[in-house]
Amino acid sequence: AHDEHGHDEL
Amino acid sequence: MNIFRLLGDLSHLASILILLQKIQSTRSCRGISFKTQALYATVFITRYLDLFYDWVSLYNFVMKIFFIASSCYVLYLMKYKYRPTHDPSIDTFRVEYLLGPCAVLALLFHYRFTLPELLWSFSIFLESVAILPQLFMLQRTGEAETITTHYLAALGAYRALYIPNWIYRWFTEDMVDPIAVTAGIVQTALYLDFFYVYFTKVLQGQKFELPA
Repeated sequence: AHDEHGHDEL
Repeated sequence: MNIFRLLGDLSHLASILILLQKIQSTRSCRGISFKTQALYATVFITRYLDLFYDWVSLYNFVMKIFFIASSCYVLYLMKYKYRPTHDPSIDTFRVEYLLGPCAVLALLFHYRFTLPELLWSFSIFLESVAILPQLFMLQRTGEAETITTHYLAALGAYRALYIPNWIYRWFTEDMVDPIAVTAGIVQTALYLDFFYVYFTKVLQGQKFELPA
């Protein structure tokens, strides 16, 4: 699933 | 965070330091596409808007600030300090052919229909093709300074390392980001031709020259 906390990669 | 992503990010960091070193040591931005650099600045600014409202980690924060600041600094160096060394007549890729389709793709593929998420998607698609003006320029001139090829190799390595990172995250966190993965695979594929010449020539001590 797509990370619901936002985008943690750069 | 896993080892692939860390090495990928460090490789990205290294690529920018190599680029700055190339410009400062040769006092020239010859062989560097201003258009590609402008696209990268656009990528970072549109992607890292979450700096203002979303805290991920100190690492994440510092890297984002560095990428925005360094990409803007490179633009300043190219546009002002070393302007005479930049030849726009060989930097002729039409960036509107990239910006338009990326905007359309962002409207079609996104995780939420909000401005920051649309810009995030746009930045992902744009990053995947931002290197094209640079590769196009390389193709036109048929050669490159060795330090410029190290810059491109580090940049390509960063993209390549993100792929095992996604595979790792898929298994360990059950986390898949289809937009980033698809665009990332396309982006890495664009480097294959360059990597072939880099490994067979530059790393063997020869000059980077494309066959006529």
